[in-house]
Amino acid sequence: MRRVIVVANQKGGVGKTTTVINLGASLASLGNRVALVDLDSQGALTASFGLDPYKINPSTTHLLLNNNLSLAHIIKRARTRLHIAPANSELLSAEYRILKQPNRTEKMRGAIERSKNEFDFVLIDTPPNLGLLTVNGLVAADELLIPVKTEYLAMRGVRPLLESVWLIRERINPGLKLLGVLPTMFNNNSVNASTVVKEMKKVFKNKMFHTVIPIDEAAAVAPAARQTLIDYKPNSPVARAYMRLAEEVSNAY
Amino acid sequence: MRRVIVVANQKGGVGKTTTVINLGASLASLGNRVALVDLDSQGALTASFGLDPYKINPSTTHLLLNNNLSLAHIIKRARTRLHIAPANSELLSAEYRILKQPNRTEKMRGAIERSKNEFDFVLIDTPPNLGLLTVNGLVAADELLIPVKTEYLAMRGVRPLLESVWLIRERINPGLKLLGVLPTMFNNNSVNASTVVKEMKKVFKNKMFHTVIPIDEAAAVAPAARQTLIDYKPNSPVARAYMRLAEEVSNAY
Ligand SMILES: Nc1ncnc2c1ncn2[C@@H]1O[C@H](COP(=O)(O)OP(=O)(O)OP(=O)(O)O)[C@@H](O)[C@H]1O
Ligand SMILES: Nc1ncnc2c1ncn2[C@@H]1O[C@H](COP(=O)(O)OP(=O)(O)OP(=O)(O)O)[C@@H](O)[C@H]1O
Ligand SMILES: [Mg+2]
Ligand SMILES: [Mg+2]
Repeated sequence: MRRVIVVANQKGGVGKTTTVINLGASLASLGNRVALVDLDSQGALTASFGLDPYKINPSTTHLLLNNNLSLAHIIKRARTRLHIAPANSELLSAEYRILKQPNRTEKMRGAIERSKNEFDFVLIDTPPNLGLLTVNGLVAADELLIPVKTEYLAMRGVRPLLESVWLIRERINPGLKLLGVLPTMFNNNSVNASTVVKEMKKVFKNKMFHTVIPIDEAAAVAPAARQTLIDYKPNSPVARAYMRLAEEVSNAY
Repeated sequence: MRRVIVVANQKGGVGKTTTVINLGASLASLGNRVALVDLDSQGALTASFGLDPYKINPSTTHLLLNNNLSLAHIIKRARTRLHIAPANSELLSAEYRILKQPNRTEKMRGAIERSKNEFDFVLIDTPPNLGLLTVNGLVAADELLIPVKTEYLAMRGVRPLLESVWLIRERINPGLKLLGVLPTMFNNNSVNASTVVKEMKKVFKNKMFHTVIPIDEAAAVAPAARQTLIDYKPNSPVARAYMRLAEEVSNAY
């Protein structure tokens, strides 16, 4: 059964891209065929696999501008069982170009549905806003994973996201479920961080993953070396946390 | 002489809002009259002063939708000599609504110019993208401050921003100067961070501020308490760094 998971949070720099890369790589290492889809015109996911978002062609831009393409038209193999549907910087203007089209929110859903059984997991990376690209991700997916930075005020950003999810469920994607809220960038040395995680647990209850992603430079250095954490430092606490997350995600359904 | 400074970097979570708040508060403590302008529909700047971006009315949305308003119509006093022009969450849809207007990139410039001599410094906070709201900020300003997180890959984001600045100078705001690049979230315990700062110095040379903003929980906790760093922990390293930045900025012109 193929699972399509969108990773979203309109707040910037909370670990969306890092989660797509490393949850994806961990799921692949467990034997799953995984596709990572980049819906961010800044293309950090794309660049972390050594592809240039200024030059890569074709890209998710084409899936947005057309009505009959599938992931297969643009996908590239990154690792064993790990594939990437890359973004191009033109994605930003593509968003404006399709504003008047009646099916503008369903472009990615169509492209992913047309790629039927090639993948066990499709993970979608989204930009830090609630614009049309993020909506395409929310409409294309069955499950939503929300990374939340473990610091004060991080939770205030979740509310507008959940309101968008509510609207999207009402109007266009009734099947969208909250897979879970993932605490990220947890600083073991900080008293505040533990307090924040306790607060998150009270608010999100069983919707919060057991896994907490720790802050660890390896997570920032790996993409600079075009590596996933599994390549770069598989025994680091952060790599092992993403492996535990992959097991939690696998067991969720 | 009034100075209008836009703080921009399309990468998420690099310290734009934290810089606008604390550079602004520091400039005010040095005796300047300061206006902080929120152009982010997520309204983190607005919320950090205890205003609710879901309810605040009027807001920068009105400055975008009209052609004859000024900051004075929406500004609120936050502290001595420190004022805020708040954002409303409707700013996101306002961006789409004005897409067809010929002067859509100059709305904020008009509103700020019409507020003539009330302020010594106007600091503009922008969202993590290069859309119309950020462009309004770049067109309204005379100076650009780019906060850059001190980690690998942080610099790859500066290029598309500088390309936009180039285009904007060519077409619509020839007066826009790069005030400086500000290294943020510097982790004293990290060898990588020092290497990254050296790299940034090579690339940006005299365009890099001498001030480096250190990573310090106080910066994340203060806004949760609706406080600036000057209120909350004026002797913390990060508060003192923002004071040094305020002196560097004051002496730049
Ligand atoms: N666990 C971690 N420990 C340390 N650094 C991290 C961790 N996770 C992510 N980072 C770093 O923090 C920065 C932000 O992370 P990331 O790019 O994944 O967030 P994002 O939500 O995708 O950001 P954006 O909103 O800009 O797309 C990145 O430079 C990344 O390398
Ligand atoms: N020097 C610092 N030390 C520790 N935490 C910091 C520091 N500066 C900012 N932060 C925290 O990091 C997060 C991101 O900072 P901030 O909101 O200022 O970035 P931003 O670039 O405005 O983000 P966005 O792109 O989402 O608008 C915030 O929660 C903030 O509290
Ligand atoms: Mg990202
Ligand atoms: Mg901000």
